[in-house]
Amino acid sequence: MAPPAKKPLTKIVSHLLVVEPEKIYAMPDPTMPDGDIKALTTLCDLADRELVVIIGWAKHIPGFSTLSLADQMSLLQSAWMEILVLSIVFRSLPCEDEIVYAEDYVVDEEQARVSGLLDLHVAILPLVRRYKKLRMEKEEFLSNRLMKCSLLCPSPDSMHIENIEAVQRLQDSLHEALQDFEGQHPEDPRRAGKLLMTLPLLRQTATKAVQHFYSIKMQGKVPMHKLFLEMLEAK
Amino acid sequence: KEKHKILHQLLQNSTSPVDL
Repeated sequence: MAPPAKKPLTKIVSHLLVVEPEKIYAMPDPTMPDGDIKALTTLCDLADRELVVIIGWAKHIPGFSTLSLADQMSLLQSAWMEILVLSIVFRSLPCEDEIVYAEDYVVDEEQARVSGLLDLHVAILPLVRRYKKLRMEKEEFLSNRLMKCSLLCPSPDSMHIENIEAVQRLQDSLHEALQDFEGQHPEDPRRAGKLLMTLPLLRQTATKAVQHFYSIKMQGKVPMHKLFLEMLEAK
Repeated sequence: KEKHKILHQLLQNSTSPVDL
């Protein structure tokens, strides 16, 4: 008997393959003295620019732009740090105990220690190890995109949403896409489930990162751009 | 919305939303 034909990827997945944003770079200010203020300034600036990219990317997810503006805002305010952390984690997969904040900003434990990033480093590393165990590298291209979509659409009853049904429909279509993705891996039929099981650790890591940056904001020593501040305050 | 002005603006300055 012929093996069953692979189910074609949903429109969502095939569309996401096209709209993945271009890489952005950290570009640390060469005139600043090395140290924690420089490192955190670099990261806050990077996060601000990545946020702009994430917002633009979210608008390309089929169905997202048809939600009310208030619901789009609620979903992004809820998921932005998880999406940022997930992007960092996927970039770090090929490395050994290094965190790739950007292609030009790769930090190992010693560098993290001297630049005040050790808390973040220690928080993110277990997530990198977890995805490495899942041998995520091979599927990085698709799974990263689908995961980011799933993050954008958590359970609508857990937050303030105007039109729960519309968000639910978006969530359903994303779950269908995840199932399609699973269909691409007949050797590992529980792959989508394993991916979803990583979400609690991702949430926990993102919460730590938000707390970290919020306390930095309260200290007032590191300049932060308005969008990043806005999103931190929304948390 | 006033409090989240930039997010609001970025979402409103829509490049044509994708309709699949």
